[in-house]
Amino acid sequence: MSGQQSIMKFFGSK
Amino acid sequence: MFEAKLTEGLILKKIVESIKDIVTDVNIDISPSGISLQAMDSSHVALVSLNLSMDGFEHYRADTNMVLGVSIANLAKVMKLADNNDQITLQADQEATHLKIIFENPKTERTTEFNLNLITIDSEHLAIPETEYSSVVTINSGEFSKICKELFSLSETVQITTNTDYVQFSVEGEVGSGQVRLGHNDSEKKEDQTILEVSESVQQQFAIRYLNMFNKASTLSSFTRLCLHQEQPLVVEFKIDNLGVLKYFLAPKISD
Repeated sequence: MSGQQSIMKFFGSK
Repeated sequence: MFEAKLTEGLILKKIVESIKDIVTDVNIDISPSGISLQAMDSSHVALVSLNLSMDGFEHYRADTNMVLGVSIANLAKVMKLADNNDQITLQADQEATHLKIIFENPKTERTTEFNLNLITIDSEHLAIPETEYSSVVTINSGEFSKICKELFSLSETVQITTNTDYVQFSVEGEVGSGQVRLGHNDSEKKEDQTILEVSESVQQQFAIRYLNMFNKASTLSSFTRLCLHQEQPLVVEFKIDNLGVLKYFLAPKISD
């Protein structure tokens, strides 16, 4: 998907 | 030992239906204060977060924290055994290998039991930062579902714009371009209300197909709350009366 960001970019690992 | 009985079992059935298209295998976290889960979709674009408080259950007992790994697809199949009027009880022993699910209908005296095998899931737990959302829109859940569904037939992507006067859902595709704009509406008829709480305007783009999947939860709540922040994923939130909240997080798209 072009331009789709990942949720992991915003939420770091615990 | 864990045991939780929900009088209105239909709610649990609806929750499973609302997440089964997004997540496959899920660790359910059991604690003495309630049940929660957090899971990403396979492409790591969306995240589901569910919190149910023990107060919403007719009976709730969890001696310690436990993690129950469950295939949501299989859980959904088991839930099909439940009648809409059934009460549902969940049971698991310490170090359990299965989750016992009991459906009971006090009127018809029918009881169904199923032991669902648990699985070991190596999933990453993400830390969701506390965010002060600069735009919060509360909208009738049926209306939001309809808007997303109809716009998806015109475009894959929706741009959501908020300001103090309105929230706007706009699309642009091969067919053409257009927008649905909803102004603040606190009419007496509660279901018609659209409440805008905007401290800072936001403009972001999202894949509509995810919104359509989230909207399966519209049967759980009369209203959908959209929480936006320019630098953060969208939160699509469904409050479950007296029991808890189901939240979906969706990462924005960036324009090419």
